[in-house]
Amino acid sequence: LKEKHKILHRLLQNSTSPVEL
Amino acid sequence: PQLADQKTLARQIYEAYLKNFNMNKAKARTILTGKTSNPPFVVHDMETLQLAEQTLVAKMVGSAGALKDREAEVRIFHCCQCTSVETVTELTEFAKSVPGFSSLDLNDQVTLLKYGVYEALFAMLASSMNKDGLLVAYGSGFITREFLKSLRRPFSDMMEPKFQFAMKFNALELDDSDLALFVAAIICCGDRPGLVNVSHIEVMQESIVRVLQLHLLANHPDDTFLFPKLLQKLADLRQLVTEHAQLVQEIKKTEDTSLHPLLQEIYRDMY
Repeated sequence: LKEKHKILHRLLQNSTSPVEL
Repeated sequence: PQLADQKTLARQIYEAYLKNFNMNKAKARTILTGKTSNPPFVVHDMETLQLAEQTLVAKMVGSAGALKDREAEVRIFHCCQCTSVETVTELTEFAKSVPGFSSLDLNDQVTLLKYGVYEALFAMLASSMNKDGLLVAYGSGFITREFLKSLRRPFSDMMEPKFQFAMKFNALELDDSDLALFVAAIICCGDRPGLVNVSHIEVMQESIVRVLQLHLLANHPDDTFLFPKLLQKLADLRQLVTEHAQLVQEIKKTEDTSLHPLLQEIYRDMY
């Protein structure tokens, strides 16, 4: 599941990495 | 001692809500009722949309320039996506601040967000809506419901169901302290598909729902049926998201538009 949701996973683990809009 | 714990949980969740969401109901109502010195710029036709894009949206979405030659519907759809991505990011931070969430299995955290973020997003979107339109661009703009309805299909079908939900939801007159607990209850939901450790989540869900019930009784003593009414709204939101996901899939298939990778992740194999 984590593999299919890499961005969500990243957001959960690291609050400082911004999501490119 | 149990009551003290419940009050602490309610306070922690409310503080996380105020800290993590850029817009909240109190702010939105101040703007919507004209109690600010800077009223929002009203977008009600193609001309005012273009004006707004040159000022408000350019500030909000750096990449909007790449879409300047595309039709209005596609540009608006892109803006909706940007706002959604930002809210999903805020919701993730909010969820992490809910006591117990971060100690859940990481796969379950992903699942709870995948299924919960759009329900939470549409519940909170109601705060920025009135019967005539919707606050956008951090409250600096207001796009009218009629203008959104006048777009070509399928884009015109995007927002009207959210307005219909919002009018009924806003009639419950929740404030931000109620909404904070309601959003936490949406996210910590034990019956999402594919959860690994259901019992762990159910324990969290039970304590949040109990706190929500007690909070509503204290905060709305005249509306004794508010809690069951809100439980019904959870089911309505699930239906709203299902229909929204279907519409997005249709747009993706039939229109030449891109979907943000984060939103693709959420929609993929959702329902």
